[in-house]
Amino acid sequence: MLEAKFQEASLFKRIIDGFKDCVQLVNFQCKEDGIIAQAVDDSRVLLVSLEIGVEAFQDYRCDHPVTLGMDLSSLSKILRCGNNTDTLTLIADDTPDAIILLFEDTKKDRISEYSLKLMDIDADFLKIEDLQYDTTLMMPSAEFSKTVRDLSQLSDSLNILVTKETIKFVATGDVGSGSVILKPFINMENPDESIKLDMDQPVDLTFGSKYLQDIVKGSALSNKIGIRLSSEAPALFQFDLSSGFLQFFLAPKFDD
Amino acid sequence: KRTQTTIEDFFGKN
Repeated sequence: MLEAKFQEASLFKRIIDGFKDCVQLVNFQCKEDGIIAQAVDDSRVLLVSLEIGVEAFQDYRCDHPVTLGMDLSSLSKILRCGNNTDTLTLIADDTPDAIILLFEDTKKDRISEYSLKLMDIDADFLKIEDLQYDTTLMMPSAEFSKTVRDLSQLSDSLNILVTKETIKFVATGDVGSGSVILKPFINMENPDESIKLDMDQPVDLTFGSKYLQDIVKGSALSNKIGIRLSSEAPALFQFDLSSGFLQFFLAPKFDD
Repeated sequence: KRTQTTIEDFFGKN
């Protein structure tokens, strides 16, 4: 039996909205210590990895591990039926055909219940090793989001260059080019506004703009985004939850 | 010319 209660439905909505546009069919693996999910987009370039720890829930109980295969576009329709401030409980039995989503407005005694049919999804679970990264960057997610959206208008590729004291985003397209340069700084009054850079090796990497535009949809989950770059592995973009994370691994483009 | 790599170029199947 799974009973996972979010204090606010908005948290689960923001999690699902953060990756529903790049992957559609996802297996959610529910265990005693929380819920994890992994999915790769159709072009096999972007891997999404989600972990929701027990602490992120108001109440959590999972007696028996269970995998819930869901179509995110259908799940998202149901999630839009609940109000953001409702509590949301996910309920499934040990061999479920469907998952129950229970929204409760505690102030009004309003309860709404939806059921979503589950799917048998054949997906490989990829093994992600602990990778060594050349550069780790932490910056405001809104700033990263704006940079990606602005530069993506000019080119289908976005170049990220990091040197000791500078982070540079560059787009070069047919109509023109653009660049945004950021420097690390610490904002004492508002630490979330800080830009932190920890560089072992300079990096010069190129990524598909459309995938970066998918990644920034996770920005509603956290004020900050962690970016880890390596010249020999997919980049890692991470939004932290109060317990857990939403991660995107993005395979780079290489020069022939 | 740039080539797009895939996730499977880096991560193996479990």
